[in-house]
Amino acid sequence: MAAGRGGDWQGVTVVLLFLGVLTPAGAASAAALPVVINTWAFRTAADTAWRVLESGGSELDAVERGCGQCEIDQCDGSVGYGGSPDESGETTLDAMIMDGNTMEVGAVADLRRVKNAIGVARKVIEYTKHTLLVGESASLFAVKMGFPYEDLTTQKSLSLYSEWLNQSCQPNYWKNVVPDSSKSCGPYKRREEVTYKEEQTSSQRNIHNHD
Amino acid sequence: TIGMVVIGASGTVASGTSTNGAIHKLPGRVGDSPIAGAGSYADSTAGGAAATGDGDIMMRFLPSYQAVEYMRMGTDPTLACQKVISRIQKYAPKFFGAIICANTTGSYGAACNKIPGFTQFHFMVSNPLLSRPTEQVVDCI
Repeated sequence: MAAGRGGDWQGVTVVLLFLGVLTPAGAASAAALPVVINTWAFRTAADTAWRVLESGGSELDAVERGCGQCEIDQCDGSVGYGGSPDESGETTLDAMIMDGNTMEVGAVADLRRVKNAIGVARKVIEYTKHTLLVGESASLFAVKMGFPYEDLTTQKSLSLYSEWLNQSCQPNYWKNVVPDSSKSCGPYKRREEVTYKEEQTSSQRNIHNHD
Repeated sequence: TIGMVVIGASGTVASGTSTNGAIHKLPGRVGDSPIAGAGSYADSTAGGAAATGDGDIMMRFLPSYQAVEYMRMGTDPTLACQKVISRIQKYAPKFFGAIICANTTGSYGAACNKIPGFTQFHFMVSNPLLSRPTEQVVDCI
C-alpha cells in the first residue's frame, strides 16, 4: 500500500513538473495572440490589420483591410494598380481571402480595371456560392458589387511597358516560338519542334517582380 | 505581392493575398496568389501560411496547404516553412520564393530559398509581445 501511495505521489510529482515546464510556454503562447504576420516589409499593411483587430474587427476584416492598404499604397509596385504591366501594357490583379473557420474562399484573378481586388474577393465569399472569378467577368461582378471601374494604368506602368518594348520585349515568358523570343518581340507563332529544357526560373523573378 | 495571416485571440485563422503578378506576363496569366493552398491557406484547427515569389513554380506545390498540414501534425511553424521550401528546392533549386507560417497558439516563422541576390527574407509581425508591427528577417536556406 505504502509503495502504491508512493507511486501515486511520484505520478503527481511528474505531472506537476510537467505542468511547471509547460505552463510558461503555454502562457507565452497565449500572450502572443492575436498575431498578424505578412510577407515583405509592408509596415502600413501590418499596422492597418493590427488596428482593425484592436478596434474589434474580425480576422477576415483585418486581412481585407491590411492587404487593401497595400493595394492603395502600391506596395513595392508589386501590389495594386500601376504595377507589373503585362505584354499589352495592362495591369491586372489577383487576390484571395480565406476564412479558416468555415474554409470559405473568395478569389479573383486577372481582374481588370478594378483597384480593390481583395475587397472584391471578400464579396465573392459574401455574395456568391463560388470560389474564384476571373477576367472581365470578375470585373463585371465587381461593378455589380459597387466597386469603381477605372483605369489601372499609371505613368510608372506606362514607362515600364515602354522600356520593355524598347528592349525588344526582353525578358518575356515565351518559349519554342518564332521569331526567337529571346531576341525579338512578337507576335509569335509556335515552332514545329518543341524542345524541352530545364526551366531557369531565377533569372526573371526578384524582389520587385513576384507573386 | 502581399500575403497575410491573421490569428485572433481565440485562435481563429484568416489569410489572404493581393498582387499585380509578374511583370510582362502573357495576358491571362494567373499566379499562385488567388489559388487556395498555393498563395495562402487558413485552417483554424491548425494555422495559416502565405507564400510569395515565382507563382508559376510555387503554385505547383501548394506550399501554403503543405505548411498548414505540417503544423497540424505538430511541426513548429519555422520548421514547417523550411520543409516546404526544401521540398520545392528538390525540383526547382533556383526558384525565387518565401513562405510565412503561424500556428493557432501564436507561434510563427518564415523560410526562403537562397539564390544569388536573395539571401534574406523580410516580413512583418504584430502581436502583444511587440510594441508595434515589427520587421523580422530570416536567412534563406
